[in-house]
Amino acid sequence: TRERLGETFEEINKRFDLVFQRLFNGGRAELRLTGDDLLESGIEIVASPPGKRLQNINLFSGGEKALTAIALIFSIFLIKPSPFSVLDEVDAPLDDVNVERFNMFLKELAQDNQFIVITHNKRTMEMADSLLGITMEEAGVSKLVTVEL
Amino acid sequence: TRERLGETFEEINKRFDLVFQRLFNGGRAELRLTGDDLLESGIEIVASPPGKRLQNINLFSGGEKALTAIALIFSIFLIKPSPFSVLDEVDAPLDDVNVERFNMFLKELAQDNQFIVITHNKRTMEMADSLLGITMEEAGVSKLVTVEL
Amino acid sequence: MNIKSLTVHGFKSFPERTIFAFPSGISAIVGPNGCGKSNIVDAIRWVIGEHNTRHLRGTGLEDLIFNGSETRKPMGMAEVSIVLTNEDGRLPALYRNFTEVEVKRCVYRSGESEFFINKVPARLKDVVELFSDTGIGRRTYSIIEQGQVGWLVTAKPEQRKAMLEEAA
Amino acid sequence: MNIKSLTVHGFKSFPERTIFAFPSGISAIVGPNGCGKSNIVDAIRWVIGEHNTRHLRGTGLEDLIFNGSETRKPMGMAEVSIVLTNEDGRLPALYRNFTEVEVKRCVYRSGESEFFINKVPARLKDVVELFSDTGIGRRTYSIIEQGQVGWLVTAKPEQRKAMLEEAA
Ligand SMILES: Nc1ncnc2c1ncn2[C@@H]1O[C@H](COP(=O)(O)OP(=O)(O)OP(=O)(O)O)[C@@H](O)[C@H]1O
Ligand SMILES: Nc1ncnc2c1ncn2[C@@H]1O[C@H](COP(=O)(O)OP(=O)(O)OP(=O)(O)O)[C@@H](O)[C@H]1O
Ligand SMILES: [Mg+2]
Ligand SMILES: [Mg+2]
Repeated sequence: TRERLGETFEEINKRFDLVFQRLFNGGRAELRLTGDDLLESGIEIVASPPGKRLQNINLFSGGEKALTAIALIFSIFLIKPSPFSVLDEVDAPLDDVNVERFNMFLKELAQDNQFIVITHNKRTMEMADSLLGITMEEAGVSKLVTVEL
Repeated sequence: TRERLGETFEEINKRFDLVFQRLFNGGRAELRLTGDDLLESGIEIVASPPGKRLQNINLFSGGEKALTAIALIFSIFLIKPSPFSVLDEVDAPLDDVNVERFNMFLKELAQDNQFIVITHNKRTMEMADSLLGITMEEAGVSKLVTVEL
Repeated sequence: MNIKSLTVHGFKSFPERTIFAFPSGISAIVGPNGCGKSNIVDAIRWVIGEHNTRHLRGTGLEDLIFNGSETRKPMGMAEVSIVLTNEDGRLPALYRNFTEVEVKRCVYRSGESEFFINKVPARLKDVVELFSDTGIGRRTYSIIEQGQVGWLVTAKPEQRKAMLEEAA
Repeated sequence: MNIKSLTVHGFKSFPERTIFAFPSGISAIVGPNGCGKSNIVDAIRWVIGEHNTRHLRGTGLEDLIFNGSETRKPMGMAEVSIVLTNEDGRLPALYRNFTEVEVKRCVYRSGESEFFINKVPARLKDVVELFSDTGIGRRTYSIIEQGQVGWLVTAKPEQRKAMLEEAA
């Protein structure tokens, strides 16, 4: 399994840099092992948004952290697509420009994968193929309704 | 100090219910002590949005938790106004209706208190008395700019 | 393999039998705060085998069953069923001949819990096995809960390792 | 007592001397992800006496000082000053005769840190005392960090107690 893990690590790493650049419109990102032996070590994320110096990922802003995590999730998706995926308000910390980039990339991934997203963002609603509305007209009781944008 | 704590507890509790009802447009909320002796016990929050049964606050949704926490913060404010207050994207989990109620209440509190809010929500920006824009035209370098809505 | 539909009845804030159809592509679930959107995510996680109610924002089994509102009484049971299409044959060999597979899970206030796969009684172990190899089984990268998106970035390096192992 | 203005220079992502004026009422700070908004909150917390850099999203003092960009070199020092109006006389007796009070804090890459109150050198203890009775000193309810709004609701009952003690 050491070999397989090693291969998967390389595969994810290649895509992580690409997806990060697509979502941030530049910059770079990579995964690094904390030790020599793959089986024993953890995984560090080293990344920098465009024009910034490489730094500790804890200094990233709320939106930058979310977008970096999304880039990593999407790159794993590209290696091993999950039959379906559920994303609950992952766009909440993002500004309008980053929501747009996230939506564009999601639309591309959705050619081969099924996504269920929960969102309060109108831009994300407009991009979806189908909308399911939930209301509590009767307090405490959830009902499914059709939604027109 | 036992007496003072007791008085403060009662004062906050009275206002917490009022503020909660304003923000949720109904329902009720109260603080309860976990033990008999005020000095030894912790504080439980018992609340229910309008039309729902009283329940464990952990079952609340993301937005309901945020709004309940805001109600508690605002009720403490009413007892002991803080000279200034900074709120960093507290409106992020709220839907449009709740953002509106939050903004209305904030505007009232701002008669006597100074607030500095960080937000990505246009409705909250429109309600502010002054806007400070931050950009990174030069990558990695934050600058202050004037903003027109 | 996609989710074709999800049916919830008596689960959390859904006392009425509700059927969600999920076409392929992107389905967006929308609605005001507290209306029950994240409860749907919990229903999906529960029916595919999540056995720890704390991971479903509850403290015990009774938090999964509709516990009443100002106008309705609590219910005695919750059931969720999910229908998966299998045209890419990604499900384990046992289910190769089926174009669709339905997994159903019920729980009663008494604490009893039942599973069915294509209407045949099954055990938790059968359901977990059904999903384990598809990438859905473990929770790290295919189902992202509310407020957890930054987890992969703020986690410790060892915790990120589980993600790699899953994708391998 | 309000914040009249805040000046940052060399603190986190602000290499240039930047002055923020805060009128009374509501001031909204806006801008894209990563542009430096939350860094302003960190600057306020730092100048009023926060001594643990982990509470300022950093690991060490060097994370507080501008550490360069693709076009600029790192700086050797960070300084933040805050001007408070005192028309309601809420500041401790020592400052009763002042209509304004300025608190300034500097830190050097060498690790040395200096405080000034109205341009007179002071210690961390003096600054903490200055703010302790105003409700600003401790961090629970007057400064809410990004992503922490739900803290009061998800905290343990004993942790909420600190909030009561502060308000008393
Ligand atoms: N066992 C139960 N019985 C009845 N109602 C329940 C039960 N469990 C949870 N709820 C209700 O579900 C609501 C929360 O729903 P959920 O978390 O899905 O909201 P949401 O639509 O995701 O909202 P947000 O946009 O704020 O995240 C709570 O207000 C609670 O009243
Ligand atoms: N010591 C430092 N030197 C240079 N830049 C720094 C330093 N510390 C933090 N930064 C930069 O500040 C940025 C984060 O800023 P901040 O957290 O204020 O963003 P924000 O405007 O709040 O964004 P969001 O809307 O995503 O929350 C990081 O990208 C980082 O590059
Ligand atoms: Mg939710
Ligand atoms: Mg921020």
